[in-house]
Amino acid sequence: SNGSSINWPPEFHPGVPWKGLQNIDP
Amino acid sequence: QEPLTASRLAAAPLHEQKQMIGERLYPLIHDVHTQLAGKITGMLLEIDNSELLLMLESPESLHAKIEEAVAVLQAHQAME
Repeated sequence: SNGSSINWPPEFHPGVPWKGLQNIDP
Repeated sequence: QEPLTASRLAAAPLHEQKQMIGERLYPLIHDVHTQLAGKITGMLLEIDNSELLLMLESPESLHAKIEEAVAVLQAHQAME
């Protein structure tokens, strides 16, 4: 592992802004 | 709770669309995989919104995708 994929996937939790959105709409 | 339709979704800003879908998906996934629900929902949200809407309407395709996501997640974790 190069360490870049450790945080994948960006977890979703109800009521919390999804971090995966940073890749879609920065 | 009203169904999430393509038109309701399209009316929302792009950054809110995934959030809206996630809020619907999460409880369905949580019923099947309580511990992994957050990760699986995050993975499925990477799919196109149009396909996600179809999955919300079709429990069979949703469950198929959930199992697919779990397999990918386990393979990913095995590599870490």
